[in-house]
Amino acid sequence: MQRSIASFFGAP
Amino acid sequence: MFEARLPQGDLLKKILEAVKDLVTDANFDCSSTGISLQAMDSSHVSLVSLLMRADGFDHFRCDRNISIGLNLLAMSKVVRCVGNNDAVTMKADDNGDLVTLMFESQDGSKVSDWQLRGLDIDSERLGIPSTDYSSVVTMPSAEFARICRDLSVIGDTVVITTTKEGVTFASKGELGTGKIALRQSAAIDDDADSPGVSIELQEPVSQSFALRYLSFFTKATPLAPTVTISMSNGVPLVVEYPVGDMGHIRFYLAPKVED
Repeated sequence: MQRSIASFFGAP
Repeated sequence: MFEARLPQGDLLKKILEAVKDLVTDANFDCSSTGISLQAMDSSHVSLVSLLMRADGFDHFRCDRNISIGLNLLAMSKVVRCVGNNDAVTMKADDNGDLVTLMFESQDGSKVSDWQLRGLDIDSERLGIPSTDYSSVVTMPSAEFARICRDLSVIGDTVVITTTKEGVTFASKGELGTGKIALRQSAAIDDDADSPGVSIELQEPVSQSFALRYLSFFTKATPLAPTVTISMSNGVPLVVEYPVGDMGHIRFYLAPKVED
């Protein structure tokens, strides 16, 4: 399974 | 207005070759400090982050911050026409609607002008925290590219494991398994073109990643003789190539986890 990269890096 | 002249135009060519297969459209965010770009691939699994500092250009003027949206495939086709010793000048009007790329040969005997239509790209910019990674591997970029290519023969996932002894890359698939181990080694005669393998290890790490994306990242290999791979358990890895001495291109990839 592959999580999206955005789920690790939030909004700035 | 925005105007920037890069004496080593081949850097821009190499950057475009490195990202064009991963990202379709992206914003070049220009400010007085330089140019940055952040973009995800279409499946939102990986992220590219480019930085080119203003002081790396021999002329850099940016009156106000602008985002220049461009189709990277179109731009790469234009930039492919840059001669290896050409200088490249990028220009844009204040709203970034029209972008001019000018290539000048070193002796000034040939000048070519290209214009690309700017795109209005609505992209969210992610906040990437600065992190101390558990393991940081520095190795020859060509070796990393070769390992990704070789292991792709066996499987679609690579397990990267760091220990005090070295780093291993392992893959398995229906055909069998493959494992490549690198020990720490010194550079050959301090030759920048023959860098060694070094590992800064706070903690050992073992994580799985999709080889397809790592292989995309290795399209940046011509940018630099070395690549740095930074990892911590449970967070995305970072594959970083320097861009001359003016910045870097970083690729982030989320780890694969068991279903």
